Amino acid sequence: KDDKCILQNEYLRVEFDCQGNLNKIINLKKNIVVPFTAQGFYWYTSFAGNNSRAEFQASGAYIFRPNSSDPQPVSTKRSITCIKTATVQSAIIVFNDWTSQEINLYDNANILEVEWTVGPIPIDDNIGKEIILRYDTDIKSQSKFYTDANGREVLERIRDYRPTWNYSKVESVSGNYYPINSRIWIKEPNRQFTILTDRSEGGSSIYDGSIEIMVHRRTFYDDALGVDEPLNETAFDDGLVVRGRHFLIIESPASSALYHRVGSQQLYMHPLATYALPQLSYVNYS
Amino acid sequence: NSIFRLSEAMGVVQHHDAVSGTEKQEVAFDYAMRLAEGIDAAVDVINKAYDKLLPKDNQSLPNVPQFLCQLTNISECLPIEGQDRFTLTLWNPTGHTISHHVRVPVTKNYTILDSTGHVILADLIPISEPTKKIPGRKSFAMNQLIFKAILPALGFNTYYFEVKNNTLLTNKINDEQEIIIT
Repeated sequence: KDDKCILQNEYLRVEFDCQGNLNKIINLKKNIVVPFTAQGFYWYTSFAGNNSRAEFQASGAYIFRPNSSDPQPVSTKRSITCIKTATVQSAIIVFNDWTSQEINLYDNANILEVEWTVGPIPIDDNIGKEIILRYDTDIKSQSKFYTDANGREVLERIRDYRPTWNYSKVESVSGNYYPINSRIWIKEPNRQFTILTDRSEGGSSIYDGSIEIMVHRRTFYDDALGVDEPLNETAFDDGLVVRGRHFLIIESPASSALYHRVGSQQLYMHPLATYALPQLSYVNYS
Repeated sequence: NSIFRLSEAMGVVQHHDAVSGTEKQEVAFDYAMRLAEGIDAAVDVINKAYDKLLPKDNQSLPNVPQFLCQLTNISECLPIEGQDRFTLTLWNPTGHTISHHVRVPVTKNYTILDSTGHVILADLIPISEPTKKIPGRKSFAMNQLIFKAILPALGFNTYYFEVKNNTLLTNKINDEQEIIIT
């Protein structure tokens, strides 16, 4: 009934254009606006290599080694379905047969949920693919981003730099990838964009203002580091489907920790749901 | 020690290959088997705990076993599918009150009652097309109920689902809901 899909509660406003692109997220309480120049799924082509540990090592289980630093978008267009109820407002964005995301804003929530679904990754073209979900903003992050180490101390990462030795850039993408066990963020003096993950993933900030997180991969070659198998999941006919969630927080740097620490504890210690089938009416059951 | 099998499996899968999924395929299957067997064993502990936390006045009534639905992330919970009544109990392991949005995949429409008999306001929305198309999903649920649960610190709430009528739900949306498709 409207040209644009807008999700809004008392804390956040999330705007999409009619083509399903995430345009901006606004923290209404703090009046913080974060425009998105792009958001969606991309894939890197896995380097094929020659089954050695030397110069031509393949992208495999232990090694992420794309053959180009420019990931391809998984599709040139996407469809968006917007559903609004009293409890939740959702934008379901379908990129193609094997990638989609559902962006959910719950009532009273100050964190935006992105539930991503990827797979089975098609391999008919015999090209290994490493799928990322990328969030491109205008935040001037000055080559810096922050990731946690095993859910504990969050460390500052600087692109193409190591704090304890002189770093020579060889792999512009994988050389800047770090584990993301629970969270990653970028910031500038007045704005911080934080993503909480529901599982350990890998990711980076390859460009200022950008966060990318690898969510699925399917490769054809072993990287000669001992696994002796490609990450192909050939035991399943079409490969695996993976579904996970990212939680986005738009806040000031000074108050972001209040939200991502509380949010990550609620993710880790989430309620345990159990069901039962009592053959009793409510009156008797209660 | 009913949770030993799960705690042992959890110990095994702290290995970096298990965390990142870079193990051999046969090892991945073994990890999955260990975790599944551990979870199955640990459900007994959950039931024993709720036997103590949910005392009954009438001891002649049998205990109603609790079970997990581990595929609710793809909107699938086969044991409750088509049932006229079932309960959902949510345990809050944190030391403070929390609010939590719950999604329950359903094939019928239900009235949800809390432990004091109050009707819980819930939204019935369709399960997304990408979810329905996930290979291996066996559920016939086309809709899901979403509601907000308030859970006490280190405590639980039980929600009782009672079918509104016996007609199967179609993909019908409530009049109050707004849908935009582009």
